[in-house]
Amino acid sequence: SAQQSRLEGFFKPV
Amino acid sequence: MLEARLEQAELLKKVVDAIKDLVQDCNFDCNDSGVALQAMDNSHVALVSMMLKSEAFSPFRCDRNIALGINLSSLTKVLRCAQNNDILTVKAEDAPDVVNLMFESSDSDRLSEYDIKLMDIDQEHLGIPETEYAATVTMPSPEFQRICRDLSALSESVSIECTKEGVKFACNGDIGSGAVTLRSHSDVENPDQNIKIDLTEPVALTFSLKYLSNFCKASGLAKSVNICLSNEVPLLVEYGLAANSYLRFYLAPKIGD
Repeated sequence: SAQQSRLEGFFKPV
Repeated sequence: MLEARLEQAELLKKVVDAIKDLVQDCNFDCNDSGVALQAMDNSHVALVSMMLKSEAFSPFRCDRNIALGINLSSLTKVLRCAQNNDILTVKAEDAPDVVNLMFESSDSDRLSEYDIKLMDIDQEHLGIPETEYAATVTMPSPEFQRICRDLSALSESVSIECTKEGVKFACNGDIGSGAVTLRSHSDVENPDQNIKIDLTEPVALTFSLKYLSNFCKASGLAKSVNICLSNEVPLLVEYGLAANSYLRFYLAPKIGD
């Protein structure tokens, strides 16, 4: 089934 | 120093209530434009972004940047001591050890004061790019809450599909499947009931209902909610507050099947 992704995959730390 | 006065304690009570199950220790970043908060949940799947603009307070004074590291369960304990209609004043020194909260009854002479010890919170800050979302759904916040609650009974995940036909929330679970489809709807008598779908291209994404249901705890803050989607990027669920302020939640999608 679908895997939960994490936010760091989309938003980069600043 | 910081001095920020809210006409009604209710706003901060509701904001903290809406986010305290998602994030525990947060920096409230104060500067002359207002009070901002960004925090991720422990599993780094959801992010809360709050902005209370200086115009939401009267008066508002903040001479330099101050980060107030606060444990939300401590803040909840103190905010429970305030009545919804109390005037709330938040005060802090420039390099504070504590934040001071003062509650004044609007119709009696009661004045309550509480100090909360501050924490040093080293929090990762994520840059959220300005995004032109492929689809933005504006709908009554209680309706979104109901859909999330209803579908949670069947499944852990929901697929949200936006097309020019409408928006479809669908789930598949052990006992069966369910779907709720909404079309654009304009009610002149009851604009709070309006459903608006702005679409530049069709979108289909899958999300965890546990997190969405958590976001819906903010439903009491705004009559309508914006749900913004683009393929392959986190969902934005936005509750608009008075004075251009907002409470936003971002949720990373589930990927692959």
